[in-house]
Amino acid sequence: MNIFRFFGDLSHLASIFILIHKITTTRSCRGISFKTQALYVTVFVTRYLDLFTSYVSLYNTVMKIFFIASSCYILYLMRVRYRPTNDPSIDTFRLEYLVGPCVVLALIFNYGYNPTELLWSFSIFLESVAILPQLFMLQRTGEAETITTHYLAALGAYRALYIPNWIYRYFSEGYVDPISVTAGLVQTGLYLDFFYVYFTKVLQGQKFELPA
Amino acid sequence: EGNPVHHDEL
Repeated sequence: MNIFRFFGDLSHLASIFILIHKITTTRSCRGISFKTQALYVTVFVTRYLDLFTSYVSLYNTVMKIFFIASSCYILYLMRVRYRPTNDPSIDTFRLEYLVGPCVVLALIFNYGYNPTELLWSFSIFLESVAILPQLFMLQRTGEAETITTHYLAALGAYRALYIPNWIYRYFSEGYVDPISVTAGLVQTGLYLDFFYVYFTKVLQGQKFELPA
Repeated sequence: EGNPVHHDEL
């Protein structure tokens, strides 16, 4: 554990709390992609199956359980409690375009041909693109509530902080995980456009609006 | 044989 990873994880936690806060206080999941949230549940469940087989630390176990539970709770909020505020007609990204390639990539790039490793690898690739339906929705509507942009910024910061974490681990432990690093770089790259608008508009007190 | 990478990250 190093400060980059620790603050990355904290940022990830913060993003989830911001999202739950947004949905419950506005009593609406408007502007949030159900598909992205469903992908995160898939990511966490497939990756953290090792909860039952390998123990890393109490921190690791508690975080894994939290991520699975909170992501399921968000789906519940969107699908049941605030269902009328969820508009599927603008959440139109085709999931098969994401899931299919991730299955193929996991079969090619993995650390072992067994169910746990294949699912782990699949979850890493899927996480790297899981935000796309959300970003696509943002692009389509051309605007977002400020709270939603804070959610995305915290999520992007979590990914960005994992990069110095890998650099640090390479020098301090000689540890390199090429699958995580490659997928992580792609994932962080997807946020660059968003971050540009977030820094130049939202943090200057303006509304998040994309140029027409 | 063993995993070249031990998954300790979240």
